[in-house]
Amino acid sequence: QHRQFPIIIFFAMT
Amino acid sequence: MLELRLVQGSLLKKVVDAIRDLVNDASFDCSATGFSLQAMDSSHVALVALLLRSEGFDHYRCDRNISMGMNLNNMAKMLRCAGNDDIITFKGDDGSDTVSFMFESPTQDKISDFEMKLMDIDSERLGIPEAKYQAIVRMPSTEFARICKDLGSIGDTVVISVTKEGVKFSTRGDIGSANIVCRQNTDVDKPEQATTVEMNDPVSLTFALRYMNSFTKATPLSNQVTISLSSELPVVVEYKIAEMGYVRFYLAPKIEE
Repeated sequence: QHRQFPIIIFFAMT
Repeated sequence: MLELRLVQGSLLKKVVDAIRDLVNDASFDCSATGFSLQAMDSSHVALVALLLRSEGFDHYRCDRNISMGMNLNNMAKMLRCAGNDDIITFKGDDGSDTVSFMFESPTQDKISDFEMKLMDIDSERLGIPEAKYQAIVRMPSTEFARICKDLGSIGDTVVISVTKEGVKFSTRGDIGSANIVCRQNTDVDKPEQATTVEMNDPVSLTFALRYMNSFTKATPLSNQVTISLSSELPVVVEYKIAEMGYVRFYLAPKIEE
């Protein structure tokens, strides 16, 4: 089972 | 005051067509460095980053940093009215709620002016850290587009695996499965036909094909595409824009639970 995470999980908010 | 003139106006059309499938509204930022954009798709799974450097324009005037919210479909409607060989000048004023496009035919016998309404957009900017990727694949952009289209008719996700053998694109669906392997190939007539695989470590990641197919709308911008992969990091699919900059698409991988 694969789950799609939002890209914000990988990058920080600036 | 903002004034950008681009002799190769068709480039602006291609840029807008490259990203409007993914993003509806975006905030364009203009500074001394250039004309840029960063925007996420509505599901916040993919991100697009565009840079058109100021040096790439035939005339570039930007008195102070300015952000302009634009609807990309409306922008495409306006740009569609420009001829393919037209020179495009883009103008904006501080505090104005519109921008204008001027199209000049190469022989200067037709000059058109279009005014477009701006939009209020809450733009969230993400900081993208520098990463050292486990594998970097460079291949003809048309080949990558063909692979994504072909696999998209069979499955919903693509597994991209890089080994010393080359890069493998795999999918699986109700009707069956498919594997496409591209080996490194630099023995070609033209450099843009080459496929190169730079691998530090083998890597295998799963992505939604819907987004990959959307990224390939940028194919007319560049003969080559660069795909950078690292475990559990978003893939970067980059189309370089000659002498001007790039369009980069970032897509979060699907992670096994």
